[in-house]
Amino acid sequence: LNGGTIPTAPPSYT
Amino acid sequence: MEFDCEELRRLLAKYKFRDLTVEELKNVNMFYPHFRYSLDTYVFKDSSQRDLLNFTGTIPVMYQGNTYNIPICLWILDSHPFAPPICFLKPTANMGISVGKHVDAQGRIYLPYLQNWSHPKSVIVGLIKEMIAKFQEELPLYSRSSS
Repeated sequence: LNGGTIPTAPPSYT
Repeated sequence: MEFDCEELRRLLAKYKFRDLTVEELKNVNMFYPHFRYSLDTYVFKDSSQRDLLNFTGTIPVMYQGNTYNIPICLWILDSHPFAPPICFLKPTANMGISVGKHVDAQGRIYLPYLQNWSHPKSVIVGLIKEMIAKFQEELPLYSRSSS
């Protein structure tokens, strides 16, 4: 792996 | 990781404008050094297939005071830079797609920058900058809460 950033996303709001 | 120009030139052997494409990808790599490049088969809507270079990675999108790393995949057509890249979100298993103005249910990304693509003014770095700006207005992915 070439040290890429980890995917993240905000939590959904119900 | 060091950008491998020779490897890229080899992957892009069948591209009509290989040198132009390699130069541009070197520039993309300066701004976004964590993208990974590979040659894979892309299946078009008409079921035709072509081996195309794609690069996957994340782009930083600020939202409500936090920065999120939104995973994307850009496919570079073999007529690049005279055709726009085909862009997709690459949600992980615990992410959902928020369908909206710029994203469809399959995660395909639509942007004015892509619609108005024209060489030489349109470049991948500019495309990514617009992607970030639009995603900051309307986040395309959300994290599913774990059960």
